[in-house]
Amino acid sequence: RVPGLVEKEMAMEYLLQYGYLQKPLEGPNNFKPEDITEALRAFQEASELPVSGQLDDATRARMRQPRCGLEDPFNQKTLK
Amino acid sequence: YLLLGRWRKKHLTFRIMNLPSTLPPHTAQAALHQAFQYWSNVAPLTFQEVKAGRADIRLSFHGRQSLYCSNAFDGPGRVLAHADIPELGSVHFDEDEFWTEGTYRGVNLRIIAAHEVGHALGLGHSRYTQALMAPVYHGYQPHFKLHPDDVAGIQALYGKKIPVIRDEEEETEQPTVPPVPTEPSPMPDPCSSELDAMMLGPSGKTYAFKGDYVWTVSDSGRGPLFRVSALWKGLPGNLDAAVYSPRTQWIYFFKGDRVWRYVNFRMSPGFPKKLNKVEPNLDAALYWPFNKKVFLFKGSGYWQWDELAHTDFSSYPKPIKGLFTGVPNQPSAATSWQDGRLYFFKGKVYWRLNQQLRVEKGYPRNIADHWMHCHPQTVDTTPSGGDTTPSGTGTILDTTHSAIDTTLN
Repeated sequence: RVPGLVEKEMAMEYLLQYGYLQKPLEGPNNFKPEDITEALRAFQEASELPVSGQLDDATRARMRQPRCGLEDPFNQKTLK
Repeated sequence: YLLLGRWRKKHLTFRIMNLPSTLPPHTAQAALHQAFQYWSNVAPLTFQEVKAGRADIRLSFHGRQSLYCSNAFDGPGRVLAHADIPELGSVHFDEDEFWTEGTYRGVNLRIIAAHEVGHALGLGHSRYTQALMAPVYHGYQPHFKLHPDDVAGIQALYGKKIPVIRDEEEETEQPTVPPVPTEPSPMPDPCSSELDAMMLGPSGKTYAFKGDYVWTVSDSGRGPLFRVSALWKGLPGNLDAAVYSPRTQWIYFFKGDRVWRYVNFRMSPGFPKKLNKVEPNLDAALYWPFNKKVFLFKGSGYWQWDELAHTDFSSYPKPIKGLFTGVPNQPSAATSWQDGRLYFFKGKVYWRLNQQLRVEKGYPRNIADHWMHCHPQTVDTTPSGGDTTPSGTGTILDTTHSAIDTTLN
């Protein structure tokens, strides 16, 4: 599998696990691109990274940092 | 900060279920204890460790598998720990992490534990990336302390900690004098010695102090003698008075013009301090549960002290006889007891006071017989729990004591 795809999946998993992406109540996990962009932006802003909405190196590196297992309340939409 | 919940009480018990293999047990325990202390330093919360049975907050380590947690960990790195919000109390650490203390290597247990305890107390993740409650671990910090946002969050949940009001000079005061090297005193005989101090301590143990030694007393007998400094490191012998306050969990020891303060057997930072509002060389001290105040005694006078509020001592000392009817001046020791009564000791005898602070009929009685189990006695047949008034036959074992183990753990 293309490494980029694996990394993209891991990033999605991270955004889901920590409350940046909201699992859609119905249907499979195919998210709208704008939801993913918004989730990435929320994560980048909370992590004091450049807010690009893209899965760039800095964002991937931050997602690999050791952390607490509880969710983050930083995406206002999913928090609600 | 984000508030996720709160406990309806402010005195919480905690239990350490197991420890990581990468740290000496006492280091790991000290790190976990300190994790609670960060929070109790800034909020009116008190934490008490229990070694068995139920506890409000339960700390444990597990790995990829766990019988009691559906949230498996992921091996070294990434997720370090997780916790439930109030009032659930579970706090779990990934046992596969390299838990350390005092080094930049590995993962600092004390800081992660403080974070997870923050969750267990009701805090969510903070947006301040430098805050303890930020989601990402920023590594070991030798001079770690809570971020203002952490403090604001916990105080939003439980209020501000009422500072123990001390004079300015006291506040800035460092321990004034090095511990005085005391001449090792001979081992006392609990059956014939006049007590220096008596204290109903944490978890209901009664401690008797004489010279350099301390022992416990209970219904089932006397415990072994220990050197005071072996239990309370840094504390001299030949104390004037000792008192434990269940209200603050603090133990105070008085000697000469100084006061020491401990939580269990650990000295509070900045102690010993100089006594400057009450006279030095006190005779005795006790905590009265009915008004939650500490009473200090010297000569014919007493001081009443509220540990958590500013006390105006200008009208003290007041005459002991004005409040404690029938009690002699210059008691050598005093304590309150689980039966709600007060006990004063002097020489070889003691007085018991009822809840109206009046000495009861049939007192004084002999300390050696009723407290120190020194002489064979025919236990009185008076039904236990009744008010054991002296009877013609035999000596009555004072039934006010509850059965507690006599050895110090």
